[in-house]
Order: sequence, then structure tokens, then C-alpha cells
Amino acid sequence: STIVLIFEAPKDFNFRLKAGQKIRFGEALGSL
Amino acid sequence: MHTAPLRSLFLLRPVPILLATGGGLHFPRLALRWRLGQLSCMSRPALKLRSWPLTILYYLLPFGALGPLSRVGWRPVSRVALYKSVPTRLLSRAWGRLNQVELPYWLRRPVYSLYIWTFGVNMTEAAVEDLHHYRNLSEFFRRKLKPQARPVCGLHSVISPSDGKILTFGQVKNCEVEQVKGVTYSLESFLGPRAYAEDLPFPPASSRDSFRKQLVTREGNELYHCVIYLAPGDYHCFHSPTDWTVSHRRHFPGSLMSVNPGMARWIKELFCHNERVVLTGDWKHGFFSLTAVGATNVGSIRIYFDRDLHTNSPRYSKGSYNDLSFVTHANKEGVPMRKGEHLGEFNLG
Repeated sequence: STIVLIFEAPKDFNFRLKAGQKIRFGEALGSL
Repeated sequence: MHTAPLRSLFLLRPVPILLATGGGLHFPRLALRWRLGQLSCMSRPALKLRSWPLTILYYLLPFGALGPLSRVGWRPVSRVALYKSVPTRLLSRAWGRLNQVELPYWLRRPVYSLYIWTFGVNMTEAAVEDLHHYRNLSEFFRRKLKPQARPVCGLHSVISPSDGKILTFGQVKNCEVEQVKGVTYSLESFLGPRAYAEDLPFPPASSRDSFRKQLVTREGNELYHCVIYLAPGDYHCFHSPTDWTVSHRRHFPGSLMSVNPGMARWIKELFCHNERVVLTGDWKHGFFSLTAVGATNVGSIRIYFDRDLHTNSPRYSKGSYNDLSFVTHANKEGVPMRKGEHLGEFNLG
């Protein structure tokens, strides 16, 4: 199964991620 | 066999056994190759690849076995089209039925231990570690975690709603979203038209850009996306990724093809074919949506505050979707969700 987030945010929104990395519920995805 | 003395049974020669088993495996392939050779002389209507046993054989057999079919000047049916014709929903519901069968007490540990070993499940995080507690694999699949197993990050405004693997993320460019690096699908096909019955009637999107404008409500903002793949051994509940208000749900019944990264790379618009539940609403910066996409083994999606949602039903009309608004007299904006709050779960079958 898959979860897809689609959202609007100001231009300076930054993801703290690398494609392919494992992630767990509660960990940071990103912020301004 | 049953009259021979026990001793002579152990004298059974390995060679005859090997010949018997080898022949037993190879003969059906020869017969099928001959049969398909015959079929290839038939005209296309006579050869209904839609009969899915043959579809599966077509897909499973190396193309060499089907040489005659591809040589008869016949457009080889693409494997994607074949895969889409596999009755994934039927398989998914059968898988779900199987996993609702209550396991005898003594069988639970071996069955769940095999699942844990195969998919690398970490049971030390489970709220209930005793395997005998789970009456069937469905219950085991819906296991909850110990509260302290997943601390919610307080620093960042958006957190991961679930365990999993990040397939892709970033800014949405010209209304195309990546399902994996390089494989995109249209945002409008994925979310459906923005015009909801009870909302302001948006003009139907004349172009991608106007669809984007319907989503981005504030000057200077951009659209972002993130795709998280949950593997079979992952914790399969999902939570609210931020503080937001859910105002609308759109359920797209659809196929239940596998969504593992390999398939997401292989089938363009895979996420637009599969059954999915799209929750939309607003957060402090404007539009926000979370979509749960089902798959063959995980065909059912539950949203805890949405009692009317029924997924993986036997009958549905292709391309249809059904909407539900959470805006009521009591909740003018919809259902408020706090970051990290329980939101829903995927279930087997």
C-alpha cells in the first residue's frame, strides 16, 4: 500500500528526506 | 507400495523418481507449447487472452514458449494490459477471507513467526508481543504499536503519517506527480475534479495550469508531494501528518494491482488505476490532502471517522468515485486532526 501527500506551502518549504530512505511514523518530513 | 516390506521401500531408486518428477514437470509445458502453437493459427477473436487462466499462463511462460503467437503477425498484448486484466480485486478479497479464518491456538506462533521472519517485522514495538493474542493474520496485520515506539516530532510542521519507504517527494511541476523517480501521473486524474457538490462550483479545469490554480489558494505558494510505500512487514496504521481540517473524502474504487516500487516504475498512472481514498482539507498554508492507495494484499482502507466508507466491494463501475463532505452544521470546516493523531489503517483483503 501507499500514502500520497499533496499540499500547498510557501516556496521556502523544505523536505528533510532522501528518496529511497526508510521512514517511520512521527519522523519529520519537512517544514519551512 | 503398501504391500512391500518396509526395508524395500528405502531401496527406491532415485533415478526413476527423478525421471518421473522431471517428466511430470516438462510434459505439461510441451503440451501447452503444442496447444498454443495450434491456437496461434486461429484468428484473434478465437484466442481470448481475456480468459484469465490463459492470461496468467501467457504472463508466466517465457515468451519463447509463445513464439508462434508473436510470429503470427499479431500485436503482442502488452504485459501491462495483461497485468491489468488479472482479477486483482477477486484475488484480494479471497486473500482477505483466508486471513479472517481463526487460527488454532497452537498454529499461531509458527504462522506469525514465518510472517515476521519473511517480512522483517519488529515485534518488540508491538503493543501486544504475545503472538497467541492474535486470532488470525488480519488481526496480526492490524497490530498497534506501543505509544512510546513512535515519538511525534514537535519541531517540524509535517511528519510522516506512517512507516514506510520514501519513493519520491518534491515540488509538483505542471500538475504531474511522480509515483517513482521519472514515472509521473496527472494530478487531476489522481484527485479528480475539484468541483464538489457542496463547495463553490469551481469552473471545470480547462487546463493543467487552471487545475493547479484551483488547488493553490495563496499567492506565492507552491504544490508539494511525497509518496510513501508501506512494505508488507510495516506497521499499517496511518496518522495525521500535520494539524489540519479534513473537509472532504473522495473514494475511487479501482484495481488492486501491486504498488511495490518495481510495479510503480513499470505501470504509468498505476496510482490512478488503483482503489484509493483521497482526503482533502486545509492546513495553515492552504490546501492539504492525504491519499491512501490500496494494493492486492491490502485491498481495504479504513478511515476511523468515516463510517460510510466501504472499500474493495465486489461491484463498482469503472472510473466512478463517490464523494462525502465532512462539513456539517456542527463542524463548519470539517473534521479537525492534530499532528500524529490516529487517522486510519490498511487491512488485508
